Amino acid sequence: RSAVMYIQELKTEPRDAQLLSCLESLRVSLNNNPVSWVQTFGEEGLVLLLSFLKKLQEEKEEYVNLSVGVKCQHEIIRCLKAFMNNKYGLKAMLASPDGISLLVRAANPRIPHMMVDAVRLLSAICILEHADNFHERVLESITELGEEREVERFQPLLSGMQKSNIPLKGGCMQLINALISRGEELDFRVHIRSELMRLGLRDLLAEVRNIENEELRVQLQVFDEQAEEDSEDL
Amino acid sequence: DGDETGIMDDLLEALQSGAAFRRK
Repeated sequence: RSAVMYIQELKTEPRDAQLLSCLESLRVSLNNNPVSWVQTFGEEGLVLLLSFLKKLQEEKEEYVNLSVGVKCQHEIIRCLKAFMNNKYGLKAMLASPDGISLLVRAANPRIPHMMVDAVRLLSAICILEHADNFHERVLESITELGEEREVERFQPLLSGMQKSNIPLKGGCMQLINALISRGEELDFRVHIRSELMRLGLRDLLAEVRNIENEELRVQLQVFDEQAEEDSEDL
Repeated sequence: DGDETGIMDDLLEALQSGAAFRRK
């Protein structure tokens, strides 16, 4: 199918199994076609994907792990990753008004396998070298969602760390490291770290250190080294 | 300049290996 055909299909507002099948096939196409194909899918396709994601996130979360809606949300996150895997797509996603905030909402600890992918994409956005300081936009979106739900802004990250899913623990630590490491001011980095520690990261770290996993080991080492360097500077 | 591909894969790899966090 051509990029235009996917756009046409998405515009018919498919639901459930039909939407899922369209998204699965779209993800394969986004991954395997040249950038020109992604460009044809373009901003129009991106807007459609984001609006489906938004609608699905707003649906009731009953029986959340069983629903096709959750599978569709996860598939959209995978499509976004494929879409953003080139300069054109990445720029388009970052220029979209609610792309980052929808990714932050997808970092939902009740859906651990989707949260892993969402926190990884957010980490990647944080470390982009760009005058727009994308890590600040990620942090702003995290703060806004916390305010909206009247919970501590880093609570979803801490909840993710508490899940038994080891890649999720690694992904959450990766995002924590990305947010802290991109802060230019020592005060900022110390503040974020102490906010996380106060919220329960200290106890969680003690537990996580006993898990034998290379990815997690790397992230814990990064976290410790950065904290140590900052404490020396302080 | 939209032709560069694999950007996200490279960023994710640099994050996972810790290379993204090494001070320059």
